[in-house]
Amino acid sequence: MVQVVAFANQKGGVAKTTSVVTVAAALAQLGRRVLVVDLDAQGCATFCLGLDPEDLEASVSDVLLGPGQYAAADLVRTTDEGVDLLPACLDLARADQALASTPGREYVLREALSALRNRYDAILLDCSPSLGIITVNALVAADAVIIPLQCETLSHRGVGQLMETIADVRRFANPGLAVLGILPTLFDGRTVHAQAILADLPERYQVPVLPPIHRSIRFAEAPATGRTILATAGQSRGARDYRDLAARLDALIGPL
Amino acid sequence: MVQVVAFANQKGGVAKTTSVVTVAAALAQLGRRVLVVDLDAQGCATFCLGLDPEDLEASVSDVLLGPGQYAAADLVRTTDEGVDLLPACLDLARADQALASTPGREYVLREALSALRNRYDAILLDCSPSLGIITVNALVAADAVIIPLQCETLSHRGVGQLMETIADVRRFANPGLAVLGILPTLFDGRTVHAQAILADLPERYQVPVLPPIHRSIRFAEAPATGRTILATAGQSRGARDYRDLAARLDALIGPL
Ligand SMILES: Nc1ncnc2c1ncn2[C@@H]1O[C@H](COP(=O)(O)OP(=O)(O)OP(=O)(O)O)[C@@H](O)[C@H]1O
Ligand SMILES: Nc1ncnc2c1ncn2[C@@H]1O[C@H](COP(=O)(O)OP(=O)(O)OP(=O)(O)O)[C@@H](O)[C@H]1O
Ligand SMILES: [Mg+2]
Ligand SMILES: [Mg+2]
Repeated sequence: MVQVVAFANQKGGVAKTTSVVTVAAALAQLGRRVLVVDLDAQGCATFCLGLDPEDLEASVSDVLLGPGQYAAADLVRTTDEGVDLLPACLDLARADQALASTPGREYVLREALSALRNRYDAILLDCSPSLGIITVNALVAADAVIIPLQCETLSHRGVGQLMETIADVRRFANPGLAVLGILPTLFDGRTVHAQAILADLPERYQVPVLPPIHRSIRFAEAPATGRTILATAGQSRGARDYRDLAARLDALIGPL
Repeated sequence: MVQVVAFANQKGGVAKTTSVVTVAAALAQLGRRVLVVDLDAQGCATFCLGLDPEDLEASVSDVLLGPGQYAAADLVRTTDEGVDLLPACLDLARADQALASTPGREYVLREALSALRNRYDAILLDCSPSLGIITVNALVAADAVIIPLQCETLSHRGVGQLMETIADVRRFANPGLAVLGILPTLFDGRTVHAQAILADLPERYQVPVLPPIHRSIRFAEAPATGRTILATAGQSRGARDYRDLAARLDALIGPL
């Protein structure tokens, strides 16, 4: 049964954050109890869900770096999208250094989330564009990983390395980690280039390829409102695409 | 006189790499001797200029982490775009950890580039989407920084922090570091959202705002060819926009 899902790709700007918050909101609309964990020091997921990272007194960083002082449950916030949020702020930037000398540093997130698993049907992890210790923590903590990928040549750069990292994590720390698939994002079906990249994905990476999320100008405005596209343009194609993805996840999560 | 220019923004996918390689190629067309330094472990700039990061025997990482064994000059490669390249590969990923205990770790790039300054008119630094030690090295080594920014709400997330980092670098390590400006990239002039973000930039960040680079479907295909858009779609609007930017830089570089 899938419960904790990491959205990872160290390439920048491939809609990891947008996918996490929108799928989370869609799962909440299906009646699921959902937690989003923001693992990016820039706090984009936090911002998308209506909180200001600069106003936070404590964040996911305190949970990961200061065991004992805060339990994750103490720091969880509610949001207007009906999902809960373990928010991030700039403190997470020093996590790489701070964790470097901690024994078992790849497991701190898994530890922290174990106490939350019985409160949520789904826990979605938003990774930063890096394969550092925090992202490794996400892969170690997750039951499954989704790889958002923009259908452009440069997006292939990091996927091979990500796959190797996933293989390492499976071998050493998390044998159950499943690759749910590649999620083609920002998909512009009108260009030959994007179509060609999409067609080539199954053979290239030997993992499932999820139905693409189409590009839509309605996404850009949503973050400023603290809501997702489901609220700001709920009938748009982008909203429908993410609801379809959420329905797929919903089927994997187990009974309500 | 401006010679070393860093392109930095820890937000992912805002066309840092595309800006570096295209401006470099345009400067070369103006007769300048140009070096691109790839500072991203994913090697996107390296790939864009026709090299495979996985084929490299040595890279910028060896220069930064293994002083004495390689001089930067030994590792510079020529490319079909007429620019030289100090390439990157996955070795750079361990640089953060490896440099952590090195005294003067913020200066290793500046050191390495000092021997190259007399060989090039312009040295452009492509930063990864992070504000870690490698990006700080870029800011310490640079005469000037350009901040590529996509005109969408989420792009603002990291700019404030980047500005603070620049202020710190000026105060402690590189008083001469100039902010050449914000470079609006991937600009879609047809959307109200992008127009609004663009209009608000000067007041919001109190730095110059360069003319925007327009979105064009011709950019996505260029990396697969090992050439920039100047070669693959040289008359397109995107190519013209980057040539205009290169002309601006050319004027700051000093006599040919
Ligand atoms: N389907 C879409 N159509 C149009 N714009 C989109 C779509 N999905 C996301 N965006 C926009 O693209 C930009 C990049 O998305 P996002 O920040 O979610 O990517 P990311 O992978 O999380 O980036 P980073 O690597 O910096 O964490 C954002 O401005 C977002 O609003
Ligand atoms: N003006 C443009 N119009 C359309 N596509 C563009 C434009 N500029 C860049 N792109 C494409 O957008 C994607 C992201 O660009 P790029 O990789 O240069 O961003 P980046 O900031 O370097 O990303 P990262 O944060 O991962 O290093 C690439 O596929 C690139 O080809
Ligand atoms: Mg993100
Ligand atoms: Mg890049």
